[in-house]
Amino acid sequence: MERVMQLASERAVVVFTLSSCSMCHTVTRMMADLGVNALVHELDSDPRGKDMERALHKMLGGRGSAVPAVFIGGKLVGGTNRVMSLHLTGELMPMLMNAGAV
Amino acid sequence: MERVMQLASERAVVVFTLSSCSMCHTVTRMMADLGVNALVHELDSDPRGKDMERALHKMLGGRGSAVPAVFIGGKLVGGTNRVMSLHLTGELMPMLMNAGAV
Ligand SMILES: N[C@@H](CCC(=O)N[C@@H](CS)C(=O)NCC(=O)O)C(=O)O
Ligand SMILES: N[C@@H](CCC(=O)N[C@@H](CS)C(=O)NCC(=O)O)C(=O)O
Ligand code: FES
Repeated sequence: MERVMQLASERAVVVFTLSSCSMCHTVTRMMADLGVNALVHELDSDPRGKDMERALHKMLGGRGSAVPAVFIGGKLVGGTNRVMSLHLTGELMPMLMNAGAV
Repeated sequence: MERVMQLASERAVVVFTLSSCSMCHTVTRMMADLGVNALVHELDSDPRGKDMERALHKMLGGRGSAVPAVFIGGKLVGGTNRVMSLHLTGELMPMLMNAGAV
């Protein structure tokens, strides 16, 4: 948990992913397209990845949902659905600008 | 491989998935919405799941892409991208009807 929060505050936008997950690729791709230099942390290449996945699972409060987990300005924003709807409503850009990500 | 082909011909529409994969849920959800009674085979609950995943990986010819794998009428159609574009071009429904899935 601490490691998740520590990494989450290392950059304006941090995305936790699994290298095998195509929905994670979609989200990181979208961030790059928006001009964001996000820190993408692949949990399957982290020795503590399993613990971090469990921590994210609790934070996201969902059944079977730990990745992708997007943090902006050190705060958890959510998974794909949340980030996509914020993008569609136009709320994502201001958040990214406020965090100095774009 | 044989097991994959054997299961693939057990019903008009067969989808191989991983229970943790949300893109797989999207595809199986879409099939249900189209009125298809697809056979959904979760590889992580199959003792031979790992081998089957490897076989599907080869068949799909992609890097890091084994699921979801959709078979219609016993033939491999493809993954999410392929199935979605067939749906958008209107080619999916005729395929499903021909296979007696709808
Ligand atoms: N509703 C979530 C879905 C997240 C989700 O189901 N993620 C899957 C991968 S696609 C996951 O974390 N699987 C690992 C697990 O269930 O333990 C979102 O919008 O991102
Ligand atoms: N382009 C493929 C992507 C398929 C894909 O990347 N599937 C991932 C899960 S979302 C997978 O098989 N991961 C397991 C692995 O890479 O071994 C599609 O359209 O379905
Ligand atoms: S594992 Fe398939 S979309 Fe995440």
